[in-house]
Amino acid sequence: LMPTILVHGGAGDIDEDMVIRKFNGTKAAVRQGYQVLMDGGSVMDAVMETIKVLEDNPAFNAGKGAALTQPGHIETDASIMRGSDLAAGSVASVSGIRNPIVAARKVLEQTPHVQLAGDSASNWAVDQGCETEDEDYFITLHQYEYWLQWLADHNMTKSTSGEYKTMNQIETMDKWKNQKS
Amino acid sequence: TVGAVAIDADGNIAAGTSTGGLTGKLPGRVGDTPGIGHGVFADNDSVGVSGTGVGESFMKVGVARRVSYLVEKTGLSPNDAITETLDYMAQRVGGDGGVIAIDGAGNLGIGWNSNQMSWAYGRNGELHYGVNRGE
Repeated sequence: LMPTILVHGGAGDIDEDMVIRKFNGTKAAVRQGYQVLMDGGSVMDAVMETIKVLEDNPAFNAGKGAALTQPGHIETDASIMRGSDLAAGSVASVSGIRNPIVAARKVLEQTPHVQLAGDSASNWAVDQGCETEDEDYFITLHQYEYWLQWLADHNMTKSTSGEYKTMNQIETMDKWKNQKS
Repeated sequence: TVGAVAIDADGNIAAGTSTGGLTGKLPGRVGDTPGIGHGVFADNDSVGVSGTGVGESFMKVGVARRVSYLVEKTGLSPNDAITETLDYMAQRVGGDGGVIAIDGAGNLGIGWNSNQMSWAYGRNGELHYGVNRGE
């Protein structure tokens, strides 16, 4: 068998100006993963190092460059699985973790569980030594513009509490707030 | 979403997927990526799989596990298994996306039913990549 690393960088409609960035990003990731295999690293090492390159590249929707939630924050998911023994690890809705794939692998290797989620998962990953970044690190202009467009498309606006809601939701909230009973 | 699948000279397979999800998703929304059997799967006896696309659709169909089942039990190539799975997903629940896979014999599968998917692979010292059909 010839050692092989295969990657994807997301599907959908890829903007013309993004195509070159995606080409360069996936090629860089493959080179990294292939080198790990050639140097005798495990397939788990190859997959993790490959995905780290993609997570650090703002052209991809993972890690730096992740999509924004409705309120304008970053929540990321990642998973990894080992085919020799079906071991699996994943994290869901984590914030501030630079490379969620590293956290997923730590779940696989250091817990009896398959998935950790939310703030607890983020805090656990920090305790395990995962690298962290402020939220600003993750938010790219590209994704910010996507988010602004999404808000406009969904007729969302900022409520007095600072959350983004539809006008209908805000009117409903105001109605409830004004009820005295 | 990004993903990777690797196989070594001994037939060991691993797969991983990582994502920022959907723009405008509700806080706490979890897609297929961290779902074992949905957005990722790896078994030396069948395939390693990583997916990207509409996570809710991938979860309903169990895309990664379905691809692996088709390879393992029906003998389909990874490419054909991906095509059949994405067709099934589109027919049953809608949604689009793409999948990459490597089986235990080292056969590659790269497929998508969206307009484009960026992919690349390295093997035998060569690098191949593309984003549109036919590349």
